[in-house]
Amino acid sequence: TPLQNNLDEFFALI
Amino acid sequence: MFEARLTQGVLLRKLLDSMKDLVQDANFDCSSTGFALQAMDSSHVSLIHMQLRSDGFDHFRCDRNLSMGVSLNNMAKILKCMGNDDVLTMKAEDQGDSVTFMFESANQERISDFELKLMDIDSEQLGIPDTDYSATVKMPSAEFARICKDLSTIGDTVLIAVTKDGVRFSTTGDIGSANVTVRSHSNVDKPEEQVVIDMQEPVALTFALRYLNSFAKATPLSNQVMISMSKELPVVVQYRIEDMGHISYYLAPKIED
Repeated sequence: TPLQNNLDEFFALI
Repeated sequence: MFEARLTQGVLLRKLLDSMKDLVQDANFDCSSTGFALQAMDSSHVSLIHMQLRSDGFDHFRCDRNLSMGVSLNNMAKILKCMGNDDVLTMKAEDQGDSVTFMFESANQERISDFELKLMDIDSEQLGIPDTDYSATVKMPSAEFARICKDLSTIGDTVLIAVTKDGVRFSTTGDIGSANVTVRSHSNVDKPEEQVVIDMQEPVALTFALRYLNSFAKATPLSNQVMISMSKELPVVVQYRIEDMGHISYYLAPKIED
């Protein structure tokens, strides 16, 4: 099964 | 003081219905530019970014920036009490702990107001970088909703592959597999039915269908949906709200183990 990425890996917290 | 009047009050109900399955509590940010919300689901896999511009409202006043924390489910429940043709007015004091929703029937014979208590919500604002996407597909929103629903009968994930000829949605599961290909086509008479593919390079990404089906709850807001993808980046599924703004959903892709 493919692993689910997390949005924190793409978008930085402001 | 925040005050916003929307002749098509039902629009806000549709918006709430398109968000409440993904996010429980969130802050609505009111400013002179408009009425906006940015929130992630609890697992940080998807993000909603909604924006209604102030000039899209019939009346909009926001003296100072205001963050209204609400339970989206409770707000949706209140908006269910609004008639389909009602005019909606939202009001909140700068330091208040509630927001009032006033519903006026089209003939002015019935006026009701519902007050919702506000909550303090710690929200994390994410910086979403501007991206030139490898491929953007515009297609009828109802068609996208149908594909996501149909493929869910077979599998949990969908591979979305864009080539210049079309966009292919594929899934596999225990009982079998399924593919739906949508080809680009224009329709001058019915622009809402056209499929437009703008592709710099082919791209194929895998996503959890559960989230895409939640995004499709926004279908009543727009005839068309825009799907933007780049290799190894979150997909953006955007519904434009005519003359007002948009609701955009970001979803992180799945990666092969």
